[in-house]
Amino acid sequence: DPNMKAGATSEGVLANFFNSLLSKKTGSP
Amino acid sequence: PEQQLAMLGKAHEFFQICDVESKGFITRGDMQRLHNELPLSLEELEKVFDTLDTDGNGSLSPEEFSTGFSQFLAEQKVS
Repeated sequence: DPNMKAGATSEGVLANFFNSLLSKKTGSP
Repeated sequence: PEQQLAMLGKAHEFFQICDVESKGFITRGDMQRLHNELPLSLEELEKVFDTLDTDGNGSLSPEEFSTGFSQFLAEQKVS
């Protein structure tokens, strides 16, 4: 089911987005 | 309460990353500019914008943004 892959749902894509922001912040002191 | 404040602080920080011109709101164009900074496709950023833009007015207010962020945190805790 292609809809089951990570990032396909709006929740998944939102989680991706905020996780990226979180790692971006922690990545640069 | 303390966690709530920390969450709002983070949401504010992230809002400013998106709102590079300090307009006080985020447009679809601002979101797409993040394509250079975040490992997300333009399509995914569109989806993020649409998900956060709950009133569908084409711009994200700080409130919409922090609401989306707190939803994300709530889901993180559940899973």
